[in-house]
Amino acid sequence: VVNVQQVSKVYRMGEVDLQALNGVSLKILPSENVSIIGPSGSGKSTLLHLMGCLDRPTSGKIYIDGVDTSKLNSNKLAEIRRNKIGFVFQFFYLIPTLNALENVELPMMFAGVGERERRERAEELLELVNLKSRMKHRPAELSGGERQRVAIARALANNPKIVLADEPTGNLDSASGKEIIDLLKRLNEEKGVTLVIVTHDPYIASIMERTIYLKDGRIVKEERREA
Amino acid sequence: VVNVQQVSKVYRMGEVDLQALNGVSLKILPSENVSIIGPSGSGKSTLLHLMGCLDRPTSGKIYIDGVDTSKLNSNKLAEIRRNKIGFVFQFFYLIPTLNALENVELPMMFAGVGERERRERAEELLELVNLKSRMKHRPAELSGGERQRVAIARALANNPKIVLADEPTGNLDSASGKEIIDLLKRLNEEKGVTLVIVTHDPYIASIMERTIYLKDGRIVKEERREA
Ligand SMILES: Nc1ncnc2c1ncn2[C@@H]1O[C@H](COP(=O)(O)OP(=O)(O)OP(=O)(O)O)[C@@H](O)[C@H]1O
Ligand SMILES: Nc1ncnc2c1ncn2[C@@H]1O[C@H](COP(=O)(O)OP(=O)(O)OP(=O)(O)O)[C@@H](O)[C@H]1O
Ligand SMILES: [Mg+2]
Ligand SMILES: [Mg+2]
Repeated sequence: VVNVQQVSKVYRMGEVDLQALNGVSLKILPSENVSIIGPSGSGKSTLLHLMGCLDRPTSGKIYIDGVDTSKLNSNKLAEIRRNKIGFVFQFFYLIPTLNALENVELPMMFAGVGERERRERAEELLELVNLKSRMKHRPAELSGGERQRVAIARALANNPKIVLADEPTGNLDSASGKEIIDLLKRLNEEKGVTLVIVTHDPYIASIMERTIYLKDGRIVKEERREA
Repeated sequence: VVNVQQVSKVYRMGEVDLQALNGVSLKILPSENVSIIGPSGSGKSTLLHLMGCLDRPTSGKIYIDGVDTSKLNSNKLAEIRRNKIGFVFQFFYLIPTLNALENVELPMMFAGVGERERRERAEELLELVNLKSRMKHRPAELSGGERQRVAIARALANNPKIVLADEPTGNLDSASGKEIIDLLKRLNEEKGVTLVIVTHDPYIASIMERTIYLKDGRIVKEERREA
């Protein structure tokens, strides 16, 4: 479902160029579950943003469902993101002026879902992440882990085919974190949602069927776990 | 150095009141190192913000070095924060328009430190957290864990007597996280800096001499480790 071919990403900063990714190739097949693990600054978020069509590679190609994303204009890319990809950002990026419920409804509004259905599904998703009692809170009125759970519920709003999650449990205690990972794994096992999770948590890597190790912008190792 | 007496914090939200802390009492002695652990939403950040004089309790008292903070005006509180307390926020709150070096220099500017000394100390601190090669980057040009390390260097800028750190390693891989915690522990052991760390990481709790367990806004347990 995501095919990354020889992708590099260079951030141009005035006189200096910083190579965040250097010749990365990987293929994620439908319904796979994969973790990407590596030191701080190794390029995990950069790779996930490119796979989620949120940024363009400096060189190399990214195919989503066989479509070459370099040929698509920004409207087409936005359409793919909206309909196929659920993205959990490392820093959540919730809209500060909307409450939890409205933040989860937002992707459905863009997808043209009716008001009643949107509202019911948003409540259902907030219930799923144990946040129904906080659904009228705005982000500033939520704890760190609570904001993270809103961000996860929002990523699931449009029933995505693939969920790309950047450190989805960094702000959660181990019980809440395990609940979230179990929820994502259930979606993968029961509904075939493809799952790519960037994490620092070895527990998460240990329960994924495939772990990709990133270091200094390159893939240095890959492991497959027998299910 | 911090004495919390029967502190409660209620967030008033329109028609609903939310009690985040309910009758919390604790004493932190000079040069102690303490971890505060508990589920997401249990009131850890709220407690840390009150101890750091960033917010006022709804009821109860907080004494810093024996001074009753409820009697101080906001200028006096700011002075205590500037001179005595180093705060690492859960979401860093770096100034987006300043680069890493300038963010670390900022507290020293407020404290009236000269330009040359400020710059040298800021470079030293960024070297200490392994970020010297990124010191001209602005926050948007840094990875999650790199931003966190800038926030830690900034908290140490004015040689604080007490460091209050809210999940200082949540965005770091285990090697970088361990380096940061070892750095903070060294400051505690060699310079007597009092340390209060909110964390979800059981490893950090296991190396602190005292662990306070918070649940639903109350202290439910406390453990002391034999050094
Ligand atoms: N916009 C940018 N401009 C310049 N450099 C950047 C930019 N974004 C990231 N970088 C640099 O690229 C490198 C990779 O960043 P990235 O965010 O992908 O790392 P990461 O593996 O997600 O790290 P972490 O685990 O700390 O979140 C980092 O060293 C960072 O300094
Ligand atoms: N400004 C606010 N207005 C209303 N409610 C708030 C506000 N800030 C926090 N809360 C609520 O108070 C409770 C405690 O929040 P707090 O941020 O202290 O928790 P925490 O233990 O730090 O959680 P986490 O581990 O997720 O960061 C949460 O349930 C949250 O919804
Ligand atoms: Mg990252
Ligand atoms: Mg918190």
